Amino acid sequence: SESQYDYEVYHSLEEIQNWMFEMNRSHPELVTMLSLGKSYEGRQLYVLQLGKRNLPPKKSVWIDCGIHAREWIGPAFCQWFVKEALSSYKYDSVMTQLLNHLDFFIMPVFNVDGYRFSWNTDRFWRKTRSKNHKFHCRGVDANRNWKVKWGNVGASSHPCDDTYCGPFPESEPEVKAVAKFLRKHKKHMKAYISIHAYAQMLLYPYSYKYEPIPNFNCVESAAQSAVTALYSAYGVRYRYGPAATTLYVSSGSSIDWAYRNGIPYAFAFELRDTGHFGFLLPESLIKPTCTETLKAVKAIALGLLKKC
Amino acid sequence: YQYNNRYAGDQVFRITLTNDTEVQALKKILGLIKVDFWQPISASLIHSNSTVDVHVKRNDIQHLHARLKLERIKFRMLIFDLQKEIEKQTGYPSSRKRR
Repeated sequence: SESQYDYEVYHSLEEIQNWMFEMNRSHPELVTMLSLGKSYEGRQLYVLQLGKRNLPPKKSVWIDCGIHAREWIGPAFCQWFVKEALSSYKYDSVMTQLLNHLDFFIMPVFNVDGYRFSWNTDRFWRKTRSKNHKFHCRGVDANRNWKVKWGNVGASSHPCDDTYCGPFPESEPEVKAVAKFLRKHKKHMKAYISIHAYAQMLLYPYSYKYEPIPNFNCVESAAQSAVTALYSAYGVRYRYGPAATTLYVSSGSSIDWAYRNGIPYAFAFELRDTGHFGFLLPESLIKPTCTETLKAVKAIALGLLKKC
Repeated sequence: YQYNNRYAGDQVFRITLTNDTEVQALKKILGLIKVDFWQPISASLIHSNSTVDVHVKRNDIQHLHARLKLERIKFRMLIFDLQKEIEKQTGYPSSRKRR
């Protein structure tokens, strides 16, 4: 049950999905569970919609976790966000304001097949689990598969590479399903946030080119307030800026696609750490990492309610 | 053991590059030894004045060690035994039950 669920440990895909059903069952006033479709291996792509039920449709925020299978702290954060949002509604004025005026769409595990494979077979699997009929290697980098400058710099066209962009844009059913959902909700979707690890950075478009985005000032100030909020928790410093200059140039990324498809604020978090544990962030660090990241996400969401 | 102990003895190297000569040398070395890139995500993204984290299988450790030494490229061990670190990360199911 909800009270026994331990948010300070990593959970298997099955545990996470059961937890989503439980959140949907026990919070009907704030939670709706959706399925966007099925993964390559036929697993459901579940999303939780959080927010007070009221009409007309509200501004929306999308948060996906676990695009890269081995980055387990992502799904842990998505679950942490839901838990904090629901438990602090009506007790924390900011979260109450956010849930009253925004809808949050939370996807705890984007790459469901990859996560399961990383949990059971190869801890350091990154890609999806799609098959390639010409090569024995499996999987596409789901963060190189979006239809924006697809198959270009920073992506590989070789199926055995970890940055393989896929045979064509949105070839991965997981990417296609999320892209379709975001296109459908485009009118109200004001922020896209994707949770990754490890580098301790907050990145925004563009990834595929060095040119600044048109609303650079607003996005930069949102990023600055986010990393300031994050720092306030435990004094952990995050670098922030355009992905191309702050991390590296890459094409076909989800934040560039979201931005080019009309979502004015698109961010990718690279959570802890900077290499000490890398993908193997211990469970003892789930709480501080998620606590500080929640502060950053709330800062970004609050910014959407103000004019920039 | 988790994952059938497949990561026992594997290590994660952190290699520090200070100039383009070292970048080229490392790209050449890593072209010969199959490693799993942790950061950055591929050899094409390696550049000077940066660090490169790579997961090296236990049978390749001596070879990579020797080649880095030969090229005088600075490196240190981030994770000495990957299997141990994996066990520590989530603890084996029995410990979870205990929790």
